[in-house]
Amino acid sequence: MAHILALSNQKGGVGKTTTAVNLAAGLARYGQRVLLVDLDPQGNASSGLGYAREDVTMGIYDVLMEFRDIDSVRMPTALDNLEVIPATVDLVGAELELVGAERREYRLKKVLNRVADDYDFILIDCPPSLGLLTLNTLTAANAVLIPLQAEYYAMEGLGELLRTIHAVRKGLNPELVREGILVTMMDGRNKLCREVERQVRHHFKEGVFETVIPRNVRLGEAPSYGKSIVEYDPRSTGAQAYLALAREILQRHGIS
Amino acid sequence: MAHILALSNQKGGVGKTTTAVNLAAGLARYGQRVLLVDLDPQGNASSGLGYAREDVTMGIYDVLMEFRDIDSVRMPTALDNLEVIPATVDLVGAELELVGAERREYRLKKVLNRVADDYDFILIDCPPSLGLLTLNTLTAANAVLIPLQAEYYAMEGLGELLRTIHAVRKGLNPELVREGILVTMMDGRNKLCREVERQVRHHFKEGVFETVIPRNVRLGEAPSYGKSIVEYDPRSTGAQAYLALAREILQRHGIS
Ligand SMILES: Nc1ncnc2c1ncn2[C@@H]1O[C@H](COP(=O)(O)OP(=O)(O)OP(=O)(O)O)[C@@H](O)[C@H]1O
Ligand SMILES: Nc1ncnc2c1ncn2[C@@H]1O[C@H](COP(=O)(O)OP(=O)(O)OP(=O)(O)O)[C@@H](O)[C@H]1O
Ligand SMILES: [Mg+2]
Ligand SMILES: [Mg+2]
Repeated sequence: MAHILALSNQKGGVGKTTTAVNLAAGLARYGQRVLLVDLDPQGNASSGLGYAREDVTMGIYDVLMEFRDIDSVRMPTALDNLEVIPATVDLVGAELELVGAERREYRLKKVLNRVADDYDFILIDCPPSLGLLTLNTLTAANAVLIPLQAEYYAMEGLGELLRTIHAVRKGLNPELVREGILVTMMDGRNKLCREVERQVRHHFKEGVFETVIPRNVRLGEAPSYGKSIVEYDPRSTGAQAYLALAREILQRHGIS
Repeated sequence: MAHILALSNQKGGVGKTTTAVNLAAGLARYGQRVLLVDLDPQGNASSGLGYAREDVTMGIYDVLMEFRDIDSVRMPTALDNLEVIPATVDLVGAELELVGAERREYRLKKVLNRVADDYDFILIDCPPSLGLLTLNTLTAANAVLIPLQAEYYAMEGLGELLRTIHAVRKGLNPELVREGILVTMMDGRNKLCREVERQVRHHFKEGVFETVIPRNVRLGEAPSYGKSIVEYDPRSTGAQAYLALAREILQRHGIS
């Protein structure tokens, strides 16, 4: 039964997609069967794995709205063990379309249940908001991985996100836990970055991953080639960090 | 009659709030009467100008839902000529609450009309999405200023945003134009950044501001003190760039 991870933070640009794509690739590299679901209407995770917006005709929107079966939208990637369900532009309208639907928060959970046995991990990339798409993800997930940019505004939004996770746990999904907080885009020379990391570790203790993702220009370049960092530049500090994160997560789950 | 500017881009973390706060401060520094409206439930623009989330009890949400008059939520800032209407946490629910409302896209336009004569510029900070809050902003605005991070994923989302602006111009707001595309967080040593800037200027020509905002750590520090960059560190490259942007905009509007 797959472990389902939500990559969520309503603060924009904190590294949700970059973490979703590269952690998925890292776990696949270590032999885990992985599915990445792109639930962000921007479709960055899809193009980051080689599915450019104009090439994708069906995706997670069609499954959420029950126009298609989930098996018809599971796409292969260049990596063994990694499949992706892309986002199409229709997803922009999904939040409004789902408002009146029955059991609207459980749509994603229902469809993922059908494939959960085929994977070891399912990662879901979320948009930068706490709307119905993110609620669907938090309802379907076993745990939330929170990418946190080491900046002031990003710290501010953390409380709101934790309150939302707590509310979902009390209502829609009692088993939802925090996988961990991941410090991203860390520049060790920057006083503010170091201060944010210190505060986060002091406050959340082992709720923060030991692995820290450094700022690394290769992480920004890889998506323009439709590749994960482990394919684009496996020796880069970015690739090494995401592989270390994959190992840390596997270790926490007792998988060697 | 105020010139109403929307700071919009559904891509997250591209510098919408940083531009809203610091351009507002720059215009105020040059003697313009400025109102900054925080329409992002995250409330970053509010705290960036000294109104921390826990101190704010009423804001733009109360005005949009017609619980309060706009005059009761216009707050002073440390800068002459600059007032702010903060965001409260209720704003998170506004998108869902407005779905069934009549003329739901015109709410913001209606309330801003009442105060437009008191200001030379009104800047509206948007959340990273194309939902009802952003639609309200695009309907109320005269022009859209598009902060664009010099990165691959940010370029990808530009088409979607331009299509939305075009759709709003054909329907809800025929006078909506583009104020310009602003390249942000530019690191001149980074090949990808230089390439993105080159492509944007090639494609949009004078639709791109001459002023480019460099990556400058002081811009990330200023919000933690609740200050704009022109107060926190006026000699920084970040402050100089936002003052240059203010001058460029004033020049384009024939204001010396
Ligand atoms: N560690 C890093 N080093 C350098 N650049 C990075 C790093 N992580 C992410 N980036 C770049 O920063 C930008 C923001 O990251 P990303 O798009 O993954 O964030 P996000 O949280 O998914 O954004 P959104 O809120 O829009 O979904 C992207 O252009 C990405 O390539
Ligand atoms: N030119 C710059 N140099 C350095 N840091 C910057 C610059 N512009 C913005 N930042 C920092 O980058 C982060 C993202 O910027 P900001 O929050 O303004 O983007 P945004 O588009 O408003 O994000 P969101 O989509 O979440 O609303 C913030 O922590 C901000 O302090
Ligand atoms: Mg993303
Ligand atoms: Mg913002």
